[in-house]
Amino acid sequence: QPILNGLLQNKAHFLIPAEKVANVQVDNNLNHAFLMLTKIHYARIPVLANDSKFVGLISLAMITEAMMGKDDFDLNRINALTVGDVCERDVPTVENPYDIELILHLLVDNPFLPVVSSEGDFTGIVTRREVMKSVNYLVHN
Amino acid sequence: QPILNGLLQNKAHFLIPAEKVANVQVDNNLNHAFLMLTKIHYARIPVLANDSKFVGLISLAMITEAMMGKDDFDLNRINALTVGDVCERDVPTVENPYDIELILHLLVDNPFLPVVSSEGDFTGIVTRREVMKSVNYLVHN
Ligand SMILES: Nc1ncnc2c1ncn2[C@@H]1O[C@@H]2COP(=O)(O)O[C@H]3[C@@H](O)[C@H](n4cnc5c(N)ncnc54)O[C@@H]3COP(=O)(O)O[C@H]2[C@H]1O
Ligand SMILES: Nc1ncnc2c1ncn2[C@@H]1O[C@@H]2COP(=O)(O)O[C@H]3[C@@H](O)[C@H](n4cnc5c(N)ncnc54)O[C@@H]3COP(=O)(O)O[C@H]2[C@H]1O
Repeated sequence: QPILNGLLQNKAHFLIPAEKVANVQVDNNLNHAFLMLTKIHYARIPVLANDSKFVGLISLAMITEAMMGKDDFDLNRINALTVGDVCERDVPTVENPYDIELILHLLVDNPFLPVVSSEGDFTGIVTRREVMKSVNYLVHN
Repeated sequence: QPILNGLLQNKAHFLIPAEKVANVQVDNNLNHAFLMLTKIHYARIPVLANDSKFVGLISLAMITEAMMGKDDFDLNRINALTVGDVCERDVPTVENPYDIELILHLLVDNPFLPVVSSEGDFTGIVTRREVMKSVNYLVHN
């Protein structure tokens, strides 16, 4: 299994640590998340509670959907909402140390995976980019 | 090179044909793209001219950025704009038949690649998901 062995050697490089991952808090006003996601251009970012517990993911589309009426958009519709009101909570996560075969399987349908400790603490993310980098390296060497 | 051979066998399955790819036209009003991207939840979609020529990519963040003033958002700021005013035009594309090693290299930094003929016609996209699916299959078999 040359691919698996190659990826296993790179495994330690896959985790992007929590301090490098843009995130918002579950009780933040939705306007704050709207501004942040507009500025940083990441499609989806993690939502945390009390600074470190993983809650879910949020994207711009989840926010603009909350602005939609029957045939118009209204920015005021999100003034009274929080990140927790619109974020997606049912997302797959993995624990550290993670199993490479599980990561490869889950990354087929998810652009990245939140890495969460058994107590629910957010420790970072594993992204498709890091795996693609490894595959690209293995093919060229 | 077992990985490359494995991926080469799957190569024909990587292309998602143009008729299955959500897109907007370069001269569409920006409000139309705003509504579409809110409903379909894809992070970025292709922008075409005259139905079939590839122009670039557009995301919700590019639209909400055009709504931003110094310290507020105003939906009216995009009423007079078109998709062509905000879309990103400098994106890597590949031609059919594409080279797998080039695809793997470009997919490290791009979630998908538009496939464009030598006359500039949009023929579809190659996504990381399809490559991840192949890698996942090769590891498990
Ligand atoms: N500022 C930037 N600098 C360099 N490359 C950039 C970039 N923004 C996007 N990309 C490239 O585009 C890919 C898709 O980004 P997207 O924002 O849709 O989707 C991202 C985003 O939703 C999330 N993500 C990645 N890094 C993040 C971070 N530091 N903080 C929060 N979320 C992150 O994970 C998804 C997959 O990331 P991945 O790296 O595999 O894949 C990224 C990366 O290859
Ligand atoms: N409606 C849906 N059904 C099933 N899975 C879904 C989905 N929407 C998103 N996903 C999953 O999430 C990944 C990231 O989607 P995203 O919209 O950020 O980023 C997407 C999107 O910007 C674009 N894309 C993919 N398929 C598209 C299509 N049919 N039309 C337009 N754009 C498409 O290519 C990027 C990479 O796509 P990829 O398939 O590798 O990866 C997709 C796919 O694994």
